Amino acid sequence: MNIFRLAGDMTHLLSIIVLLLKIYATKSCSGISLKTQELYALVFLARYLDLFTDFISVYNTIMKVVFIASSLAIVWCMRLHPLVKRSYDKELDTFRHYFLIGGTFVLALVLNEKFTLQEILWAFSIYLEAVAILPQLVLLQRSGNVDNLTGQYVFFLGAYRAFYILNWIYRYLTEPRFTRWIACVSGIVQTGIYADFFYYYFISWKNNSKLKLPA
Amino acid sequence: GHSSSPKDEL
Repeated sequence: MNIFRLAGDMTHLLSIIVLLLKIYATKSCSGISLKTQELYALVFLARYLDLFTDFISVYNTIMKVVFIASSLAIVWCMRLHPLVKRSYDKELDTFRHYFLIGGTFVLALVLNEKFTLQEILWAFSIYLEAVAILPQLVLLQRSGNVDNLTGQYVFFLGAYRAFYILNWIYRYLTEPRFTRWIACVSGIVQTGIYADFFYYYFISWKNNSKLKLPA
Repeated sequence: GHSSSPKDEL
């Protein structure tokens, strides 16, 4: 574990806490893409299959349980909670995310570290995570003004993988044969997808104005 | 065959 990876995991945890806070405090999920939340639940389920078979550390196990439980709880909340589900922007959240699932799964069949179910699902979860934010970014562009908590949620979500890139650079420099091409390349693409959001988020912060993404 | 990388990251 290094400071970059710890910062990344804590930022990721913070993004989930901000999202839970937004939904719990406002009893609303307006501006949140259910499709992105479903993709994240799939990412964690596909990636943490080794939860019960490979023990890495107490920290690793606890974080995996927290990520799986929170992502499923958010999907449940947006689909079934009587009060919250009414505020879901169903007509705005129209990104065809099944193409993202299919495309990344095929890519994982072709590009993986080993042709085993667990490795294919791990690569699938890495590729899917890279594009999972797309329905959310599209929804933000369509819904015009973005409420603060939603903006912070997306910002921390993008920032966490940027910390992981620093972690991979650090591990590459300090560990003799450290190479994680699938995670590294996918992580760079993932962080790149947030580039325009980061730009508009910075502008809104500098001008102290409401975050607005151009349609 | 070659072993895959250890999945020690979240």
